[in-house]
Amino acid sequence: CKILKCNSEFWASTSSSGPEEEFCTALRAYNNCVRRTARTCRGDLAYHSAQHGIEDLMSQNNCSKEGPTTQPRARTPAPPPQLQPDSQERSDGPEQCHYERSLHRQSSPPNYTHCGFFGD
Amino acid sequence: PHLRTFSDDFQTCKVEGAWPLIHNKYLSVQVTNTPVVPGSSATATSKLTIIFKNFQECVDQKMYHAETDELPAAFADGSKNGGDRHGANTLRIVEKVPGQQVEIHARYIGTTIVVRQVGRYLTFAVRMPEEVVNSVEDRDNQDLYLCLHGCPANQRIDFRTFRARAVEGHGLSRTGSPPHGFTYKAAMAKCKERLPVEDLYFQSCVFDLLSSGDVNFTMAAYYAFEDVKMLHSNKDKYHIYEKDAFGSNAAPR
Repeated sequence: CKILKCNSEFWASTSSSGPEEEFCTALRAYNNCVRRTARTCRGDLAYHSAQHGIEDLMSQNNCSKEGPTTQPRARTPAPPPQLQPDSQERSDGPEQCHYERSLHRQSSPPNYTHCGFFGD
Repeated sequence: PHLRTFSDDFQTCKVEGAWPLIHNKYLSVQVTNTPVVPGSSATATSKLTIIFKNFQECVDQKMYHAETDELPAAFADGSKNGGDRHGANTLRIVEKVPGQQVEIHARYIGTTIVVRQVGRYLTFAVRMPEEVVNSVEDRDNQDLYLCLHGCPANQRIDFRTFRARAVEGHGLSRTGSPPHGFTYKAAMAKCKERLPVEDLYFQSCVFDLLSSGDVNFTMAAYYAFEDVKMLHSNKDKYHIYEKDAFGSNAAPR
């Protein structure tokens, strides 16, 4: 159950005070994160608290459930050396989600290997 | 089954039951192999499970599972991509031939996987950056991952012994006919139709026809080589040949 990761990402993304819309955006991202943990966190007290907490915060701040979401960056786990994230995002996903694109500035191109398993 | 490892070793293995092919920080692949003919040590793959692990802002954890006669064009949860994160489309499933060929593109780790059903069995092929291959979580427990280190010695089948027996006719039944319908010569001729170069793909085709009598294995070897052409990064290494007694590659005939 990775509910604590959702909590810490939410708090990291809201640590600096900003306009209310930004808070709603972060809250929606938090809600998405919590929903993704539903299967593994069933019965976990922190998970159920987060669920109720999000609902309360959404109504207190008049946030709609639909709308843009942010993906907090501050505390995402460090990627391996050649998968360094880039702050620039493209329409089909952040730079760090494109292995080859994220290597453009590396000195040598990656080596690819192959494995096959077939027959009897 | 026949295994071509990440380091281009070619082996024929027993590996009956569930065996892991790949396991690293980003994904795990496991196969289940069942005997092709009762009493024979030759097995083929009837189940395949791939788990793509949760990765940063890109993809949720996704599982792909295929079995004989069930080659879905979707992950186990019914989705075709990496979920609802920003980079979800950097993991996606593409159905190339319904029920026969599926490609999984995991761009966030520079990886492409091809899964096929040929006859009654599954085949697997992958292209993966070295960096991802070597991103192992526990170096002490990497021995069993077949794509990385090959099959354990006690699971390997000696091609040459098997072939020598076939040539001498040791495999013949009491009636004088081969047990599963192919003589060595007939198997050679059949495999030559699809695999004109007598490399290890050709040899594995001959082995499969002799051990199973199932002509579909000709196509398994053929498509395995097609996958090599699509996925291998070095054209000079597409074909690999049997090593001689001194460990060097035999010259192509």
